[in-house]
Amino acid sequence: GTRIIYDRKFLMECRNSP
Amino acid sequence: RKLSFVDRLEKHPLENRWALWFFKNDRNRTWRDNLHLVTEFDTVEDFWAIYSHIQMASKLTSGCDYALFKDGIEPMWEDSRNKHGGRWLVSLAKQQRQSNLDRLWLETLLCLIGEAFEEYSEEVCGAVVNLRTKGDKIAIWTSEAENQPAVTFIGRVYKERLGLSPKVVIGYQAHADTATKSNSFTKNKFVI
Repeated sequence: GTRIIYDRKFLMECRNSP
Repeated sequence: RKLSFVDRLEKHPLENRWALWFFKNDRNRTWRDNLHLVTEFDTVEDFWAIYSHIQMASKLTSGCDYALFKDGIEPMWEDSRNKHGGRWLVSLAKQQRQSNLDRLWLETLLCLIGEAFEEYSEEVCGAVVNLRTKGDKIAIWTSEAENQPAVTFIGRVYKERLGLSPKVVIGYQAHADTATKSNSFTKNKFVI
């Protein structure tokens, strides 16, 4: 199957999202 | 990938479920009794909720550890997934606790939950940060020390993600060698 990969930028954006 | 409107409404599942562990050194108790499972999570949003509610690593007292491991793997050499493995070890100078430790530990966590090592992410068991007066340590643990392609790929990506200077050398040590060493020196199986 496919692996769920998140890059640093996406993870950091999720941190700041309300 | 950019955060769309829909992205903001839903939680983002991680490839793995992760467990956060905390170790507090109390000489009156056994090593195992000092190790506590804090919580588990499997979404990006739950990771950040937990991360923002716990002490930063640099604020822990010396002797404490945080560990983040895949669900079902205990943060100890004896676990069947760790037994034949080893760790990429980043040793920090004392003054780096204030200047660098939190950034390097967060980067390590993001590598794990984001599956930064692509197909070799399968080999990753977890990561540990040790707070020690003589110098703090951060390490990524993998499950098979003999798996050279996986170990070296993980080491290269990890060093790059930490933003370490090419002059800094990080070493990979097999747990079996660390466990049986007779002094504080463990030989490196690989270096990057």
